[in-house]
Amino acid sequence: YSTFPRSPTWKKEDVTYRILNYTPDMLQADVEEAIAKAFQLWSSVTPLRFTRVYSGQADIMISFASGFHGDFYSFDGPGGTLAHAYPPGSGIGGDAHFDEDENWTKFPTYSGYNLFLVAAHELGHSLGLGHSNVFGALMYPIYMARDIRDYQLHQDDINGIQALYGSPRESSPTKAFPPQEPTEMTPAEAPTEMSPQEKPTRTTPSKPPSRPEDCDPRLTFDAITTLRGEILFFKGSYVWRKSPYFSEIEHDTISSFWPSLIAGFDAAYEVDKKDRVLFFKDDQYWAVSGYTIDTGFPKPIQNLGFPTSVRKIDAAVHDQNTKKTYFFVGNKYWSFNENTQSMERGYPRKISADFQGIGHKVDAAFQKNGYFYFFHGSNQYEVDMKKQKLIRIMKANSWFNC
Amino acid sequence: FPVLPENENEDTQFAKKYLENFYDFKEEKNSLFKSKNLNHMADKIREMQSFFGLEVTGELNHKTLDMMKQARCGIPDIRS
Repeated sequence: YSTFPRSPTWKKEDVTYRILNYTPDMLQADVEEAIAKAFQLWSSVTPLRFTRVYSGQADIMISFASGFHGDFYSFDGPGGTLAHAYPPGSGIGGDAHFDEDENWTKFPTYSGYNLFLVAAHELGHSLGLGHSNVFGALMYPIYMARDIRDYQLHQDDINGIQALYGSPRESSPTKAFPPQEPTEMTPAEAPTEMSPQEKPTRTTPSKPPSRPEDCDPRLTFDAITTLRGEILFFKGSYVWRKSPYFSEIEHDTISSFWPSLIAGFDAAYEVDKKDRVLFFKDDQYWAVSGYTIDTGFPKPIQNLGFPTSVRKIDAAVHDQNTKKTYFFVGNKYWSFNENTQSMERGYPRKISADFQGIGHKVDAAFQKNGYFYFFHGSNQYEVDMKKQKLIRIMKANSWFNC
Repeated sequence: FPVLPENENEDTQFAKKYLENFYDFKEEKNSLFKSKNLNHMADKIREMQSFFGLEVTGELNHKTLDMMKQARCGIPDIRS
């Protein structure tokens, strides 16, 4: 991450913003929601609180404009520059401008630019952050369409903004107005600079979902896969990375690797020879190679040969020796031939029939050093597939040096 | 030397504008030595390539131009 020269910041925790005008591309309510959500991203990781005002001078004035609009940075028509914002300061300081010649959208599409994503980036500038050269970070200067459902800030963005403002207070009081529909305020509660006739204020809450402790004995996982020699453990939007080169477990978020992928995978597996990992969520799957998500995804899991009755899978693991991938659904499993790219005949079969000691649903699975590891709840089962023998049962987080 | 092509085509003009906007490139309009300007621009291209993790060549190659043409924020990446 980077900051502006001399690292300007707001010298207060209560920062006001005002939306001066709107784009005809979106409903006004959608513009307001996109901007409120963008502010919420930053308030959730800092002590800052953002209050919207409807008249007068706010710290952060937000507007849509085309071409030359009165500052040094004229906009350039469709594409190119989408928006810009100024670092904290008086006057134009903190203000965010959006190029009205762009097509602004409520949801990420390939024909427009998502206002929430661009606003979140520009508000990073309004709070004092510069551009980051970390690919996948929100403050990366290039626009990147990504999944905005449950969107989380990249760790680099969090490091940057907390370097400027610190972490959220434990008991940060949210004002008397949780973010539901605005309700009338009693004048005694209204901020002094607002006359009672104006609309009541909306303040952003601060509550990021926290990552479970590494050594919590109850820790379970959504999915686990190997990836270029590492082991990635997924739960919600969080990733635990175990590398053969570092003893420490590294903590990341899914969006820091694959910004446009949904959090909360059901299953994942690596086909090492193809340097490819497949992720599964509900009835869709994605293929990635490193950072890059292969084109044409997501695809329906039926493409792999599942019957339509299968709506999601529990776990998947690729056998590097047989080049078969095993998919686990309930108490049954399928075998997929990666060479022929087709499901094998005679499946599904009962898991207990072929996997020694595994007689229950499988949450996650991976193969390492010739052994298979099947996870169920907070336990994992180490199985020698060649000898068809259950070797031992361990805690699911035994890989975390607990 | 990573030398830019003599005839300033459209891409070069675009790149120059990009580097002026986002990498603090200032062309010395009345410099007698054209090669000095070219070298200065190549330096800035290198800076931009390094920022985006591209191969640092100083040349306005295809990948560099592609990156320059992507939609982006109007705030400079590098400030003097």
